[in-house]
Amino acid sequence: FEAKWDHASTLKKVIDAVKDLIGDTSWDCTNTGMSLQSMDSSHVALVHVLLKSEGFESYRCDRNVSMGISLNSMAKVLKCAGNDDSVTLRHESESSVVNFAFESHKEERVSEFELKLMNIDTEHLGIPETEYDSIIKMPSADLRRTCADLSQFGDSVTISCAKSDVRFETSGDIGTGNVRLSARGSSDKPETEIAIEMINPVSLTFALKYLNFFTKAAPLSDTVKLCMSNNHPLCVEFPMPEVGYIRYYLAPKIDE
Amino acid sequence: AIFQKVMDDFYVAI
Repeated sequence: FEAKWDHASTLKKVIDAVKDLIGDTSWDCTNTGMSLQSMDSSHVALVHVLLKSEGFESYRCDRNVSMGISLNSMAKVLKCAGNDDSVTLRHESESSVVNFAFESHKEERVSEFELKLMNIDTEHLGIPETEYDSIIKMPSADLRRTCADLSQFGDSVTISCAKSDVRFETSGDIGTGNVRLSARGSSDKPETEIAIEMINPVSLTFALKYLNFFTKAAPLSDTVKLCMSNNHPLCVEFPMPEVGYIRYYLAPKIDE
Repeated sequence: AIFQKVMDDFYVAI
């Protein structure tokens, strides 16, 4: 297996966006790309990352391989790469390590690191295809700000989606807060658009702590998609055009 | 425990 990115910045951001939620995980490498799927330790959230082979500078995977890696260790290794350095990952069949090589574009500095792989029991679990009742596309910075603002007032947020607006509400010891975002089109700047596709109205409550973890992916994508169905996990997708995506799933709070 | 059940039911064995 050998994969090369032209710039380390994307991989650094991907790892930063998921490492606080999941610790040790397996990267599954096939000829179509690298992916990981992992639940957080409390089984409330699920992370799915896909990095497509066409998003790499060069990519080769002769035999499918599952590499067990501590994401904190991977973040440490990637700290040694400059944002504009190229990154090459190499793993040979049956080897217990993965190699990282960072090269500056003027080629005057090359650094190499070897990370020990871990044995991780991988369960063969899958994410079902779901038809959602409401899908909201919005700027990722808006979601990040909304979750950060409401976190000052409460631990959880109720997201209610109607035909032309979406409302985020919270309440806590010091008071209450809500943010309403109305659908708006923008043909010249699609990344600032707020689009709502509503088949059925949805209202769900989630722990803000997790949503704040998810919005760490905002630097990777100008837009985010919230897909919701009543009593069903929320899907928060950060698309990375031509590269892949990060999808987070979060179980709703259900009244006992 | 309830969240866990929702997520465990969603994320199923294949």
